[in-house]
Amino acid sequence: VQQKKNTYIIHVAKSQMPASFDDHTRWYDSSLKSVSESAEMLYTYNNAIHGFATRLTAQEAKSLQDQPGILYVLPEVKYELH
Amino acid sequence: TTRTPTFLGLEQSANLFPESDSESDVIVAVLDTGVWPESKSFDDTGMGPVPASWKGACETGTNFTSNHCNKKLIGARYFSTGYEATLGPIDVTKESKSPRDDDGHGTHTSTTAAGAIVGGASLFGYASGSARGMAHRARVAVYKVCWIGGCFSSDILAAIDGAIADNVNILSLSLGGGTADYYRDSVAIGAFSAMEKGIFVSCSAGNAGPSAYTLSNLAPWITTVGAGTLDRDFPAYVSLGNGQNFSGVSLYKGDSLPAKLLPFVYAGNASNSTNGNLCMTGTLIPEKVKGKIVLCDRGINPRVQKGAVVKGAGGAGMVLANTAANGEELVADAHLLPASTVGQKSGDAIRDYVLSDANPTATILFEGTKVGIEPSPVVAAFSSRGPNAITPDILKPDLIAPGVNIIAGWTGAVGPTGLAEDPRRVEFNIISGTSMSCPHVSGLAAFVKGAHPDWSPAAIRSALMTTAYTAYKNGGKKLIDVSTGKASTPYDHGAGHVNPVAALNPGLVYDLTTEDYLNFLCALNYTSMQIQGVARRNYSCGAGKTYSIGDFNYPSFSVSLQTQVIGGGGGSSSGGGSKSVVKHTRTLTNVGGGSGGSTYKVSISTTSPAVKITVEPDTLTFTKAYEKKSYTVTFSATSMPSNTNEFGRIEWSDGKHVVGSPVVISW
Repeated sequence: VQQKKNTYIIHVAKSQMPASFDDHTRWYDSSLKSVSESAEMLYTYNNAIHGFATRLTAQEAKSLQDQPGILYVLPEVKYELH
Repeated sequence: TTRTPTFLGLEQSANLFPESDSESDVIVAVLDTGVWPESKSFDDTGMGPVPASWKGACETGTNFTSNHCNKKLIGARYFSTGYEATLGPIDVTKESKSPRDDDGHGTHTSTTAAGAIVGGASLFGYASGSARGMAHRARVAVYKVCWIGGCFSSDILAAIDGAIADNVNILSLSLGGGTADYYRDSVAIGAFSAMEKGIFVSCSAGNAGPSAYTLSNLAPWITTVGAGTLDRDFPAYVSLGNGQNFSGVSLYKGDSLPAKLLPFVYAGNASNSTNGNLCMTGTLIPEKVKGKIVLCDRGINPRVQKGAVVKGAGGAGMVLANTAANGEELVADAHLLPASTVGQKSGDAIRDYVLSDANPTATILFEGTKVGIEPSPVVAAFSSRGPNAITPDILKPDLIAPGVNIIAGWTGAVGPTGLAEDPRRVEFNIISGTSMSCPHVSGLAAFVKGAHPDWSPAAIRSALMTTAYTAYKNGGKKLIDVSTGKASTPYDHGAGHVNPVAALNPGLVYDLTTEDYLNFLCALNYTSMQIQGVARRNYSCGAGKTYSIGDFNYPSFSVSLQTQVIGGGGGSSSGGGSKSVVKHTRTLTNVGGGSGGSTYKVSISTTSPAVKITVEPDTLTFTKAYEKKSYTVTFSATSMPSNTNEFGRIEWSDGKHVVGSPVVISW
C-alpha cells in the first residue's frame, strides 16, 4: 500500500526559487528528484498555478511537502459532468 | 438551441446591435468532453479572420486533424496525461485520444454557448426551429478534459493553463467535484488566474438539488449558474383503463403503440429484486412484462436506461414516475420505446391504479412540442441550492438560466440516450442539467463582452446579475420552485433568471479587481500560504487593517446575523440583547453611457417585518461615465431562532435602469 502511487498537484512558491536555478522547471525537477528517483512530471503549470503534477507514494508526497518552496501537495480529484 | 433565443429576447437584441461584429472577437473556451467538429453549428460561413489575439492550436489525434478547425471552431485540444496516469492508456477503440467528442456533452455545451445558426434543427421533429448558440458570432475553442472514467483535476488545471495562454475570453466549465476550500480546489485556483487575465469564468452549480448546501463551484470569482425551465414542453399523456388521463413528457419517436389499451404492470410486481420498481438492469422478469406497459419509479439508474431495461425484457412501453426527490419536474428523454415521464402526484395516482385494479391497462399519447407553457421559467428541482457551504456570506448560485430540455448539437458517435444499445444518430439532442444552463451564461457573457470589450469579468457578472428577474413578466408573481410549487428564494435562483438584453445596458455595475479578491481572502483569515496557493503571489494582509466580507463589492447580500453577533465575518455589529445590527458597504460604477447625469433612488423590500433594511444615502447622482459612488446598507433585526432565513431585495433605479440585488439574512 505504501508503494502505491497517486497523482498529486504540487503548488510552488515560485518567488522562493533558489538563485542557483535559472529556470523554474529545473527547480521543480530538482525538488521532485529529491524525494523520488522514479517520479515523472505529468504537467508543468505556468499560468493557472505555479507548480506541476506528478505521481508519488504517500510518503514521497509527505516528503515533498517539506521541501523549501513547496506550498501544497494536493491529491488529484475526480470531477464529474453536470 | 431553438427556443432560448426567443425566450431570452435575443432576437430583439439583433435590432439593438445590428452592426456590432465585436462579438466575433470573443473566444469562448469550453472544458468538457471535446467536440464533434462536423456539427453544422461549427460552420464558419461568413466569419472573418481568426482574432489576432488567438494563440491556441488545433491538435491532432484519433479521428481528428487540424483540418477539423475553421474560423468558427478555432481551437481544439485534449488533456489526458493525468487520466492515463491513473487509469492506464486510453483504449482508442472506446474513446478518441483527441479533441473528438465521443460522448455528446461537450458538443452540446459548446454549441449552446456559441454555436452558429443552423436552420431546420430538431430531435426527431421535437423542438424544431433554427438552432443557435447564445453568442452565435463568437469563436469556440474546446479543451477536452473529460473521458469515460471522469474528469481529473490535473487535466482540468492543464486545460485552464492552456486556455489562459491561448488568450481566450470566456471559460465555461459544466462540471464539479465536491466543496473543497478555495485553496484546495483546482477549478477555483485556475479560475482565479483566469479572472486576473480578464477571463470570465462560468461554472455549473450542480444537479444535487433540491436539498440545501448542495452547490459546487462556490468561489466568488466564478459565476455559478443554476437551472430553470423554458416555456416549452413535450407532452405525452398517459391514459388509464379507468378513464383517467395524466400529463407527462417524452421525446420518443418510432413505432406507435397499438390503438388500444395495453396491459399495465408495476415494475416492482414484475421483479424478484427488492428494488425492482426502479427497472435496473437484469431485475425485470420478461414473462411478466412482455407486451405490457411497465410503470417504473425514478431514481438510482439513468432514466433512459430504465426504458432500455423495459424494452430488453419485452415491454411495450414505460411510464416513469417521479418520486419526492423530483416532485413535479418533467425532464424529457428520447427513450428507445414508447415512454412518458410523469410527476410525483400523477405517479402516485397511477401506481394506486395499477396496484389496485385487477386488470390494469394503459396507453400513451404523444403530442409533440408545445410552446408558451406558463409559468416559465421555474427553478429546476435538480438545480443545486444554497446556502454556500464554504463562505455563507457570499450568496450562491449567482443566477439561473435555461437548463431543462435544451436542444443543442450532438456527437455522431452515440445516440441521443448515450446508451450503447441505442443505434440512432442525431445532429441535435435534448438534455437537461446545470451543465446546460452554464454555457447559456457563458455565451451570454460573450454577448455582453462583445458589446463592452473593456468590461471586467466582475462587471459582466454584475450586469447579468443585477438585471436578472425574480418575478414573472405577466402578473408579477415570484418565480416558482418546481420542487415545492412555491415561490423560489435567492438560495434557489440567486439574483434571478438571466435577462441578457437588459444586461447589455445595466446602468450601474458592482466591479471587483484582483486586489478586492485578495482582500476577500484576507477577510476569510487565510494564511499567507493559503493566499499564495490561490493567487500565486505573496500578499500580506495588513496587520492593523480590518477586512470585511460584508464590504466585498459583490452584487448580492448574504448576512449572517449569528456570525456577526459572535464577532466574526465582516461589517460592524452590536449584540444589543435581542437586536442585531450589521452594516455592509457597496460601490457602484456608472456604465450608463451618455454625457448627461443620472440620479438613482433606492427601493427596498423584505419578507419579514422583523428585518429592517436601510440604505444611506438613498439617492446616488452620477455625472460622468465610470464615476463611482458608495453606499452603506444597515440590516437590523430582532432575534430569530437559529436556521431562520429571511429574504429581501435592494434596487437602485433611475427610471430607465433597475439595478437589483438579492438579500439573504440568516440566523
